[in-house]
Amino acid sequence: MNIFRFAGDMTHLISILVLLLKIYATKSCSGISLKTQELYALVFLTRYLDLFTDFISVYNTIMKLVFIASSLAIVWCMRMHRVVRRSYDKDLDTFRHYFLILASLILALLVHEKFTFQEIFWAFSIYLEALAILPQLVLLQRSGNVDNLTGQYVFFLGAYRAFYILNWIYRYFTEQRFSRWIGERLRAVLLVVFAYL
Amino acid sequence: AESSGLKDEL
Repeated sequence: MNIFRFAGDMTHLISILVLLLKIYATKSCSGISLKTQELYALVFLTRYLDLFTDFISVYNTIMKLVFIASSLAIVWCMRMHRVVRRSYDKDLDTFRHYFLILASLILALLVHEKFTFQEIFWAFSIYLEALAILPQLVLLQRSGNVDNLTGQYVFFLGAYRAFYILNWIYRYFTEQRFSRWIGERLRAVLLVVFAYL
Repeated sequence: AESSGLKDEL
């Protein structure tokens, strides 16, 4: 594991902790998109289907469990918690997130490593994660002034993506197997995108 | 495992 990957994981973890802190401390989820949170829960549930079949490391396993549990807890709070759910900006959070799920599913069916249940859902989770932030960004724009913790949540989420991209660039130049794999995926995705256009 | 790439990430 390189330093970019670790920094990415940590900023990802911090973003989730900031979000939990905001909901817990203010008993409010205003400014947070339930659509985005549900998409992230779906991302983790579909990506970590390998939790019981492939072991990578204790670190990976614990982080996977933390991501699944925390994303489900956030969705639970926003939907079920007696106080928290009242502060949800339902009328502003109207992004049609089903289209994002549909687009990710179609892309996963077209571009994947193997045509197996696990691989299709793994590819689906990768595409969906790239799109899942959209409802949150739309809500952010609509709600105008945003509280500090919500702003910091989105900032750390962005930092996580930035560090992961640096990690991929680093791995591209240092791991031959990785760069070949990325090259194949990238070509396949571009082919599909151009075919669509 | 034959498949490489991003599977060892989160």
